[in-house]
Amino acid sequence: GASLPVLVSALYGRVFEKDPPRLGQGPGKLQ
Amino acid sequence: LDTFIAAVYEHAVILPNRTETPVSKEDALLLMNKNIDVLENAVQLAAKQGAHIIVTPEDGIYGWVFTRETIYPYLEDIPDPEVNWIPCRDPQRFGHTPVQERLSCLAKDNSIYIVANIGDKKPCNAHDPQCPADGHYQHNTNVVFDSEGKLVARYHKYNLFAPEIQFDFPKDSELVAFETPFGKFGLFTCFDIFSHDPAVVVVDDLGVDSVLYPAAWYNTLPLLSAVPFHSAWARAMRVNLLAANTHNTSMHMTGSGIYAPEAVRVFHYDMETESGQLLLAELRARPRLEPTFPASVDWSAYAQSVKLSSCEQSNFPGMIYFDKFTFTELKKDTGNYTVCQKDLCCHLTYRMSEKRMDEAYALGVFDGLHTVEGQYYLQICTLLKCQTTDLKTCGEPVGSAFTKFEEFSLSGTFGTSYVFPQMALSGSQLASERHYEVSRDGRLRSRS
Repeated sequence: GASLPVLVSALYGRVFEKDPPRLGQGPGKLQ
Repeated sequence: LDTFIAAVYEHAVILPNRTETPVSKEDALLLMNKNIDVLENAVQLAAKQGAHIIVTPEDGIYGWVFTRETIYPYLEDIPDPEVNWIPCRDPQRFGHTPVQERLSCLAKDNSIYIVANIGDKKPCNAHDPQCPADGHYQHNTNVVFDSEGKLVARYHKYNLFAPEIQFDFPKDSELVAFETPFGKFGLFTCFDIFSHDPAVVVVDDLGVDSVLYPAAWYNTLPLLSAVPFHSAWARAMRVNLLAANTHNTSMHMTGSGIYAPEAVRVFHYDMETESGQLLLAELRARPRLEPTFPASVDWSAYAQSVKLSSCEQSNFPGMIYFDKFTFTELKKDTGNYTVCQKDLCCHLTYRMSEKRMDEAYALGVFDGLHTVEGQYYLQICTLLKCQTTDLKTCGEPVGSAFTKFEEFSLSGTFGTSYVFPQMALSGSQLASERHYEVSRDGRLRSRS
């Protein structure tokens, strides 16, 4: 096995059902 | 075709001068043609090397330095592909559309599919309650021309990035996919990759084999760098991802690649020069039919089965890109740690070659709503090097690491099946699949 100079290792989970109604927050939603 | 040659071009976009008032259509076209001249060389080079399709970056033809008013001269009316149009053959059919005509001729003359990102404008009127005051919609738009120059796909970016004030949101999320002799393709743009609609839906519901992904992504260490993030997405969604990023080192914009579900085929990361870069790689047209197709993963299986480490440890808070993490330090050269936040517990076992006194590492966990440049709910487990040995710097950007990990295994009690596994090594290099794997019970672990 190799020995690795790890900088960052991540499990990046997205819980879509907990998102607010709209992901993008551009001008259309800032009003 | 069982396989095809994919190409992506990382383009150092020639940006317009910042202006307060809109330039003339002629000046806008002049700037766009300068960029298309560069793209043309990449297209010809790719076609000579047998590429079937080439993806170019988001904002690759006019850049991103605009207000709503100053981008107007760069926009064209882009029709629905159902009109069955080859702009190279019939350039005046939808008004003055020189950019679409030139891209269509590029595709036709080089017999290659071209994916580009340009601006669409659509008139509207007072009958439409959402019609902007200036009487038209302006959309950030991906277009695809097939090898005969026909417009075969048009996608309006749904999840605009907050600074994209020059564009309007489309009314609804568009699911865009099209068939080719080398598999079914979906497409979306940059910030969309964080979303369920259309990014996950185009894979899970439309069953595409490959995704075309123009991006203008600036890297934000440690967790939001283009190459690790995009390759992790392709791995978790189990599709080919053809990611073409803009190149601009002053904005930390670099990181393109051609990613297969089971491995990175080729990637490019360059913070040293201002040059563009063409990448080519062979891909399986329908990866899910291949023996190498990765098995599905139950991301919480292992962590839910493991006995949480009971050893006394001092947790401490830290920030990663405005999110409040809970960390615990890796104090020795080998260990077994668990750290929890709300419903998520992250578990790490590891062995270092030696515990260096000049470097500090931490295990971090975040379970919450990210609310800065958009609002999306995250559950993250991460092993990372802190910027210095001061634990207050855990989560700050780091470029190099000398500590060697002989073994590690990272897992979490995730409440979602959408988990993207990242591994970045010293110098922002991507770890190779030879060195790590994702087990079916949800461990991101070194291959021993």
